[in-house]
Amino acid sequence: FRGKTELGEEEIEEIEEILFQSDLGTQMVISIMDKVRDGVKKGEIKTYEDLEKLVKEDFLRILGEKKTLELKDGLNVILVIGVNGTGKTTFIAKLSKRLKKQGKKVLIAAADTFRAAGVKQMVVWAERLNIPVVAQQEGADPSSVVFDAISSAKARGIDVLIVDTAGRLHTKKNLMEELKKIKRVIMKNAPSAHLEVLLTLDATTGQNALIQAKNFHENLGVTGLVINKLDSTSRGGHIITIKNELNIPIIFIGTGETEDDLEEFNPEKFVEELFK
Amino acid sequence: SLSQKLQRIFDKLKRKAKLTEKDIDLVLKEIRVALLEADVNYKVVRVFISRVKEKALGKEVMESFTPAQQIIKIVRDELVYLLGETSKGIIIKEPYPFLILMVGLQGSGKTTTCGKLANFLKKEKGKRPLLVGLDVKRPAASRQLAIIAEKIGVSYVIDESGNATPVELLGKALKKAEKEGYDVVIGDTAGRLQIDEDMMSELEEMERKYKPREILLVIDAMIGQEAVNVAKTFNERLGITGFILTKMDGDARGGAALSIREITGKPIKLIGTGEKLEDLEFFYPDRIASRILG
Ligand SMILES: Nc1nc2c(ncn2[C@@H]2O[C@H](COP(=O)(O)OP(=O)(O)OP(=O)(O)O)[C@@H](O)[C@H]2O)c(=O)[nH]1
Ligand SMILES: Nc1nc2c(ncn2[C@@H]2O[C@H](COP(=O)(O)OP(=O)(O)OP(=O)(O)O)[C@@H](O)[C@H]2O)c(=O)[nH]1
Ligand SMILES: [Mg+2]
Ligand SMILES: [Mg+2]
Repeated sequence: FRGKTELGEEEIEEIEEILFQSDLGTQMVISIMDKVRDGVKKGEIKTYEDLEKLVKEDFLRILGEKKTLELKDGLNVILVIGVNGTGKTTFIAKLSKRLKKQGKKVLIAAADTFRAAGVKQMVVWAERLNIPVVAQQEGADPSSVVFDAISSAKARGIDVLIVDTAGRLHTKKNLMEELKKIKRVIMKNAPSAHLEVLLTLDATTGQNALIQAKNFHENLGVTGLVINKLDSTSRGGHIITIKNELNIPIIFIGTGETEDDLEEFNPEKFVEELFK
Repeated sequence: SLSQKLQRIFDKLKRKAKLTEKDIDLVLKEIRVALLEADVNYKVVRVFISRVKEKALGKEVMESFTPAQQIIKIVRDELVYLLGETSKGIIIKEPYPFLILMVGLQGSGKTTTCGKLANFLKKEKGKRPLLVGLDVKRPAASRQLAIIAEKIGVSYVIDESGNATPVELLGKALKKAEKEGYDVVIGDTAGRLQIDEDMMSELEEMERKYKPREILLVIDAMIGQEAVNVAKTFNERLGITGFILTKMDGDARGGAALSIREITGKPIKLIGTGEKLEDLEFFYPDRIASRILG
């Protein structure tokens, strides 16, 4: 019944259902639905089309302009962090292929020295893509791997050093301290490098994504978000709430498991998909 | 907390002589928000609230001196009931080898959980497990399983040649298990989307050929609204025998537990509570109910 339909309670509940099921988050849906019911009562929203238009415009306003990854002259360091299994290692493979194709000299630091085959997984990807990688044995101090990688990056005139880290829950204080130490090592040994801290989020995650973003941001200062697994049936609506509350730009989305499944985040396209 | 919120509502209503259905609706609205904030699926919440409303309009609440406590009790009891029984884990019975397949979305924790389960069956149940690396796609997946297996002293089969299909590899592993007397075989499969036709067919082929006694769907506790569709599709296509909820050591409320139970009726058998191979626990519905209610 899409189109110039009269807006009854049934149509309003339908929109509420779509918004909830896209993982937008309870508070955001409640505040949108309050606006909607208010607009319908005042006669400002007459049809389902008016309604969809209002919500889409609100989302686009929140998401803002498309933002590309900022790279400067000299050494750029990209620290990739996030909860376990959110797609960090695979994202680094995708990003390094993209940057290499753009003519950048890329180096990868395989600093997940904790998880079984954490180093090996990153090394296999790097070898597949013919990109140099700095690694030590499993169980090594990740900060020491990062230190080595920075020395190597400076010596080789690397444009972009991408650092893979072990997955971790934001609730584990000692693991967040470990990340802070890694960041300090980068800032101390590459003080003039441009540093980006990218947080990976899983599109299938529910409202915990907002809590993850808040915690990682508080601890590390997140400069950009990467939303992976958007090829799943999940809509990833939580990023609208995250952008609204923390104003961190969404830079990339992951849409699959191969090295080519990386797209720059496009707000219009994302909002359209949310309503399909 | 939810009970504090409900108490505040009823305190305001205390001056009324009698509770009405409208008062109950106000309270139910608060409960609905709590469940949605816990990531319980929207449609599952609607069904749950209508069931609670029926009970809440009865005498125990409407004529109670402590209606807030009564409603909380109804909600908790209903939640615990729906979440299912306290699990006893995975019970391994003859005939051997007892085949277990671990399936689920990418990154949900399958490989780690295979290690945890093998460790549990060996140390607590005196079983002789054989781990099988059926993920031939993900870089270093076999290596990850091999390292885990060696850590816990369990035998394993992985693809050495680089050109075995997962189905063939499973067949090889089962032959080895029969020949060498392994009583349980745990197959670690590649992560996959429930909408990936080829990958789901691969699992269906394994299920058809080798009749696993357990097909466990591994679900990340922080999963959102799509938990319902993921669980429904895996169950419809494979006939899963139970769920394992991972990463419960985080602060996700875990409302997916209610959604997957409501949609499939299959039991939640185990809980993953960390990255170490000992971090596996039985499922206690009352603990999960408290967590979901916040
Ligand atoms: N469908 C899909 N799968 C993805 C995507 N990104 C990553 N994956 C898969 O998700 C799983 C986990 O990816 P990883 O790159 O290992 O994730 P991680 O964050 O490095 O994991 P940990 O290091 O263990 O914390 C793998 O099976 C990947 O192939 C994506 O955009 N779409
Ligand atoms: N904190 C925590 N982390 C877990 C738990 N279970 C698994 N992990 C972590 O989650 C990440 C993914 O685990 P894997 O076992 O590789 O997941 P998977 O399902 O096999 O991933 P794919 O094979 O790529 O689909 C790893 O970093 C694990 O250490 C858990 O219960 N708690
Ligand atoms: Mg990784
Ligand atoms: Mg795996």
